[in-house]
Amino acid sequence: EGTQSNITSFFHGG
Amino acid sequence: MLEARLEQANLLKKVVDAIKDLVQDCNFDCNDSGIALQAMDNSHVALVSMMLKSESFSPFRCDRNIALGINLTSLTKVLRCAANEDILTLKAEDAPDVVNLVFESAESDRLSEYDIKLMDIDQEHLGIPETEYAATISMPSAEFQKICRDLMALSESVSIECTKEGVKFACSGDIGSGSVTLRSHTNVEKPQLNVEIDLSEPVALTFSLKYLVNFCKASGLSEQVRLCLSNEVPLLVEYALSNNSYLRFYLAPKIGD
Repeated sequence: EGTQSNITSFFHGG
Repeated sequence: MLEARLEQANLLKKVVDAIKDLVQDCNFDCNDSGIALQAMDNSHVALVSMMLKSESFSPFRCDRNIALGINLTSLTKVLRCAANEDILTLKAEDAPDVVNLVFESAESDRLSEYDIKLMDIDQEHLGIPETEYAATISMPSAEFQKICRDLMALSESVSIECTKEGVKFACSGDIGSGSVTLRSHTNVEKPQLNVEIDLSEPVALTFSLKYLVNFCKASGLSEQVRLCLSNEVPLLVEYALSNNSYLRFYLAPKIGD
């Protein structure tokens, strides 16, 4: 079913 | 200082109800454009982004930027003291220790007043890039909620596949598999039942149903929900509110096999 990715790897701190 | 008056307490009650199981302590960032909130869930899988524009309040006054750090469980307790149709006014000083909530009944002379102690919340603010999504689906929010709940009975994950044929929500689990396919559909008499699919290229992504079911707690805020997808980026689930206000959820995809 795939590995759950992390939202912070798409949206960066700013 | 902040002073923001909502015609109906119901709006804030529903917004907080929709997000309180996903995020606990949040900064409500107030400035002259309105009240915004951005928060990640503890696992850093989902992101909530709320914007209540100043136009959603009448009147709205906010002289300088104020961050109100609020525990949503505490806010829920206080909002339960308001009737749905009460007029709600939020007030805070420029460097506040508390936020003040006033509930007024439009039909009687009752006036209730509560203060909630504020918290110092050090929250990471994420930059959400402007994205041209490959597929945008508008559909009845109740339909999306039913699909997510139904499929969660079979599996932890759902694949959302959008092609020119339509959008297919599919899952498979220990007891078997299931899918629901929707095509574009226009109901002239009941536009809230429309399904609109805007596709620039086919998309297929897999998401955790637990989070989607959680997002669907916002279904009472809007008759329609918008799903925006592009391959290998988070899904955007948007509930539009009046005056360009919104409640958005972003969900990171499941990747690989």
